[in-house]
Amino acid sequence: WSIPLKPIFVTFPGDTIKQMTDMELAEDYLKKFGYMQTLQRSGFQSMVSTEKALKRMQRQMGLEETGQLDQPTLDAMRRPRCGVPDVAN
Amino acid sequence: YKTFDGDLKWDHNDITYRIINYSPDMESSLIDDAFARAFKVWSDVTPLTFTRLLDGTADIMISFGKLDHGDPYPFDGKDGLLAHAYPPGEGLQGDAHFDDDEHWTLGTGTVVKTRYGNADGALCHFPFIFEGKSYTTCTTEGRTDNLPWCGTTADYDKDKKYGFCPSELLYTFGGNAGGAECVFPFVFQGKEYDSCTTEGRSDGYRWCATTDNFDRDVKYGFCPSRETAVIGGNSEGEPCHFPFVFQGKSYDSCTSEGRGDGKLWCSTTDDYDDDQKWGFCPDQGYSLFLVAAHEFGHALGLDHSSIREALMYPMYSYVEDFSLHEDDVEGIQYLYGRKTGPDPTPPQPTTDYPDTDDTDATEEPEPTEPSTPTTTPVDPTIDACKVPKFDTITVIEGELHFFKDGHYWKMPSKQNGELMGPFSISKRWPHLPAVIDSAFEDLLTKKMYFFSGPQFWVYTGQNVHGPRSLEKLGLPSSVQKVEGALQRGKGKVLLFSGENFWRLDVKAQKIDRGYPRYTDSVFGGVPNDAHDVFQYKGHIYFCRDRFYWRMNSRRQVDRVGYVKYDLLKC
Repeated sequence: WSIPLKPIFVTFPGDTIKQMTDMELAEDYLKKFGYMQTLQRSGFQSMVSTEKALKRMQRQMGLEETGQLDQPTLDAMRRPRCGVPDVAN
Repeated sequence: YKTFDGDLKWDHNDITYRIINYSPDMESSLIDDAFARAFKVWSDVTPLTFTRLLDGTADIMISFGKLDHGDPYPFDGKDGLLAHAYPPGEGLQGDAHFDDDEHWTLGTGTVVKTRYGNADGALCHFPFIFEGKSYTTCTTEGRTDNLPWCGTTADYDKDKKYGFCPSELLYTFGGNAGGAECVFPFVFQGKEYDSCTTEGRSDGYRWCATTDNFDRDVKYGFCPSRETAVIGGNSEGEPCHFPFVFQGKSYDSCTSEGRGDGKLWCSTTDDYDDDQKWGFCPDQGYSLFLVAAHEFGHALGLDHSSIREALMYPMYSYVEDFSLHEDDVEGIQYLYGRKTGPDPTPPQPTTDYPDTDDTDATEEPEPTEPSTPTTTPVDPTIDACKVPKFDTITVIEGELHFFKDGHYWKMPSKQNGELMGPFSISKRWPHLPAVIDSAFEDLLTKKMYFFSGPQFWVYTGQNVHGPRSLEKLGLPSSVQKVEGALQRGKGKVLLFSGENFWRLDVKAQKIDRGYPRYTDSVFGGVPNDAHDVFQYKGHIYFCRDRFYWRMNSRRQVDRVGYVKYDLLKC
């Protein structure tokens, strides 16, 4: 019988790449590129819901606007990109 | 397309840029070229011009950095964020930063530009055959000095073309040692080092001393990356060690085991479990040209586009034959308008220009009296303004002379002087061939030296010596022509060929010790394949095609312009 191998992840010394869960990755991405936080005209900050932020990100990236953290969205978040936010703060 | 809030843009069209530092991933000339091409993407469709400054403050300051690199937006290690740039404005605004934890290439794997050897700085050709064996990386095989080399054609055995690969044993970049090679071992803070180190630095860059004692001499440079070097991790610059042991299992190639992100890594010692030394394996890398073109779009005022094929789309993807998307063109032209004025004059077919075979002196309507050998134009319809590229430009008796295919013109030194000529070379210097690669007037003796191919001639008035071979001056036989000559004080002249230059002691007729040297190690910021080099009115000019790079006495490029408009006054 073949027993599925459980992958072993190790912490590599000096690794600057943070190992994150999908949800952590998404939240970090949405915040970093301006989808999650928007500055209201009145001057106070309000948090946009994750679903709204995801939809906004999906629209910008030309993905299907599901508002869900689906695989195409995660794949897009993992792609190398420019560090300039997509939504200006 | 989208612009930044308030349509931020530059209030002038002559934009300046400065490259603050370099990545160890690519030879500096390749980086210069990638940035220049990236700017050209935008200058091709707008009235903008881009001029490179070598010091001072430029509109667009370009730098490489890792993680926290001095602004509020740190990078994140390999992959993820590649670069960022700020919209137009003062200070940090307009600047572009590139993450040096990335592997910077031209998009299709490590680009290895060679030095020395016999291939004139050509890129390595991988794979190449050496003694019947195929090599996909640089090798030290066949050498006893441990210097890595590569073939620059597919078959070294057949073509014998080779060059040396980046190595700290050959050169360094940046620092304060003028590109000298590392000296191992060297002492730093009382400790001895046998290889490049990141000790003493917070930016993660590998460096070495270029004397045996840094504490005493404070001479250092940064180590270029070898093409087999791992990226990031804790062994940056070291090659993978195969096989290596990880969690008790032996690996013969890079693996993603142990990582959740699928990235390939390797150990740089034989046992990761014992030594914990590792790094990411070299990959295709990111095209510096494409990323720079995108970032410069930001620096000019464009925000991210939502069109996937546009350059200003936020995600990176490699395209081989890049052309600017309509959306990007519309965006940048919304800010700066279309390109105005005529395009630069395209190179004229050489048939416009009489061949030397057609300019038989006996058929030309010019006087032949020896007393007036120089001053009567042969054919005023031959227009210097239509010459796309001169054979050589030099100063004779204080006047700028332009040589091309058996003819020459001269520009009187007085202000508003008009170009005179063309004159026939064979009338004034009867023993010279039609094509002159280089010429200079010895300031002490007023002798004229002319170079053409592997030969040179020396004229004293109407008396001539030559032709003699370049080897008589002490130049190696591999030098097939001298492309530029630069007076350095009385009795010394720098002779340029390919990417190198030599210093000639004119009186002794010998090349000084310590030469050749790399042109770009002494004259930074000028093309290293300039075909004319000369000194005029206190400036040094390097010409390539129809352009010149002018360098001041502090060796700063202070102007780049057209030979046609600025020197010929067309």
